[in-house]
Amino acid sequence: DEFDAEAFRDDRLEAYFKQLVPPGMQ
Amino acid sequence: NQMRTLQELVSPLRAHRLKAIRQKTKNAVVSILDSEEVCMELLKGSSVQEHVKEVLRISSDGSTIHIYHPNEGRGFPLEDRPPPPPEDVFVYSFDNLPEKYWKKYQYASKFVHLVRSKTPKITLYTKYAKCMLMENSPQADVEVCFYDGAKINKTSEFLRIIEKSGKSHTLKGAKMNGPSEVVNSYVEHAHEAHQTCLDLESIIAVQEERKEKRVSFFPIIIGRRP
Repeated sequence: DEFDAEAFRDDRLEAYFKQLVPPGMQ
Repeated sequence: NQMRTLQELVSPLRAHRLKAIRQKTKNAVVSILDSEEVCMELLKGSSVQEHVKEVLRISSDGSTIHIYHPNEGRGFPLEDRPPPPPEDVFVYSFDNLPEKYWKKYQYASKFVHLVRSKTPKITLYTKYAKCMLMENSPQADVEVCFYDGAKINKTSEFLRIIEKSGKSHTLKGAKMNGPSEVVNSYVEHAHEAHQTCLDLESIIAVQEERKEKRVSFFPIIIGRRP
């Protein structure tokens, strides 16, 4: 089935993205 | 029919400097490993005990693909890491990957592109904002978080502004002047910060090339919030 970026987007992935961001108003 | 190539569909993926992650969807698990390799595990069976029936292990520069079917195709129970490769592994290069694997390669590549678009490569603190140039070059995304709460997202297609009031505007294409003078000043600052990040990226990349040991200077944080 086609890749659907949204299919991957879940809280876990958002948390992973968040911890990549340096501090100072995430 | 004229021979199609994978290159026409997708360019080789690049997973350099991406932080390890393992993400599951209904019938596949895609991982970025600590080695920066990208792994696709294709699943079969009920959700009670899913089995990995096929593994594509792609090198971090996307050029080499190892494919294997654990347990002679009978599958291997899904665990928290890809099943170990057996002796007989098929090794393909990007250019000779059989067409039946192209969709899976594209899948892995799109996931990696999504992760690259959210992975900061350069973080620059200016007087007014934190500006992050992401890893998804060429034409990498930029996120500019102003200290007063406003935010600008720039991609190769559009520029989205969220004012501190929460009101948002999306500007497309070359027309990059916003609906008001105030918004334009934010856009102007975002362009300047973006350009500074690009200048720094190329200067640092030159120094990186000079080091014989392949150690990356990225991600890099420049300055701090005033």
